[in-house]
Amino acid sequence: FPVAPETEDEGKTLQLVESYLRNFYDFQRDHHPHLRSNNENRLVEKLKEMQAFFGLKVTGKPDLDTLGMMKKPRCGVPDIGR
Amino acid sequence: YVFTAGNPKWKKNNLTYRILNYTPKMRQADVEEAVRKALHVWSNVTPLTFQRVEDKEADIMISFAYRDHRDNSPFDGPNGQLAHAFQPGEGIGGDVHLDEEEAWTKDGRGYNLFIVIAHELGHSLGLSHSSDPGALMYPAYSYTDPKEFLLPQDDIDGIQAIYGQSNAAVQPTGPITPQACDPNLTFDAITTLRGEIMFFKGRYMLRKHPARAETELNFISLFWPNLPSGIQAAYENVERDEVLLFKEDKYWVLRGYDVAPGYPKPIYRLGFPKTVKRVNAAYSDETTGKTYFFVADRYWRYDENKRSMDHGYPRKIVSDFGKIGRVDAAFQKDGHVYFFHGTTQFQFDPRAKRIVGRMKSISWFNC
Repeated sequence: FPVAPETEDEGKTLQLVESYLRNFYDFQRDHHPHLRSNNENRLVEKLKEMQAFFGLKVTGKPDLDTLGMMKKPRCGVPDIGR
Repeated sequence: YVFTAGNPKWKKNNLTYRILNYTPKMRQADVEEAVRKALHVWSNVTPLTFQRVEDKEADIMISFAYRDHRDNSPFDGPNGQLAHAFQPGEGIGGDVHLDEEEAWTKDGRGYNLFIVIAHELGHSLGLSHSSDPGALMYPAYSYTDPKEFLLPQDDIDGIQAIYGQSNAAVQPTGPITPQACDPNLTFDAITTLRGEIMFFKGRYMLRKHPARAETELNFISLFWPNLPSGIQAAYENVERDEVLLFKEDKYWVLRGYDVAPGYPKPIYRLGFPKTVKRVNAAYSDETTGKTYFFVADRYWRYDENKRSMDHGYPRKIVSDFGKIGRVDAAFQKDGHVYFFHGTTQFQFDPRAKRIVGRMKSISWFNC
């Protein structure tokens, strides 16, 4: 069945968020599927770190302002870590 | 500002650089000028010097690269990641890589090469990303006219903390990013714009939307790359859906959100005498169609329908508005006029013709 647009958007959003946090905030995905809640917690923590860095509202959620910032062209050097 | 983890720095002040290749999107001379200007941004505030070398290894190797270029950090095509650089050190240390697939330019179109290289050189010298939105080392790209570029104070403080001050007799200083809740914040100009309020300060604009609690800080150039920084006066003609912006003896018109073609024009077109060199503040009364221009201790009144100055002006500000002093900025909202003088704001009732309130300049920002 065709994927409902909202679900597709969610997928894209998650992909954007994960790759941004992986590139610039040292987010490491845990490759044990059964530890899903772990992953989500870590993602939320990293998202909060990114929101705090940019002075955005720290919600731990990919809200509009946060996604807007993630879509801005930027430097490839990570914001934290080496 | 933030140092790169481990505080890496060059152990010498006289560094070398080399341009390994060029982008076909710019003339070679323009690329070289952008590099030279970017290096000068940092040498101007530190004891560092940069000498160009050819045909041999330099401390800072500058190159344009495409996707995977064997440094474990592949580029991602147009937009997204524009460039990256490596911290001070041997080999790849200090090197700057620019994504060849970006639209590199020497002006406000695409991505300005000078701005991006100046940022990456900050990494080459040991700085990491700053969370100050006005800093050059802020991670997101933002355009500033290179002719107007000044290294912000946050970056000066950072690089001097690593390499010390410049050898110049007078230490260069840079712009500081305005903080909405800074009690000492003053404004260059203020205008309404389709229900929002725009507060202009240097190269920044603080934007206040009535439905949002936060105040948004942006570079003026983000919305209007062709406008200068340091706007001195502004007002909205609600009926015509226009905002007029003034700097020195010129003015621009925004129609909706876009700078109208054919501007700037001399302010004398509006009827100012040649003795007037700049406008300090302005507001337009939507009900009467009259616009008030404040210059030093006097003001002019302009009829928006006749499109000419009313006779009998200028008049003394104090005689008609009371003791509000020189006006830095003014705007009208919900029937009241708000005059800003330094960190003081006066609320003026144009019907009663008297001051009815006095607040701090930052009262609009929910501090």
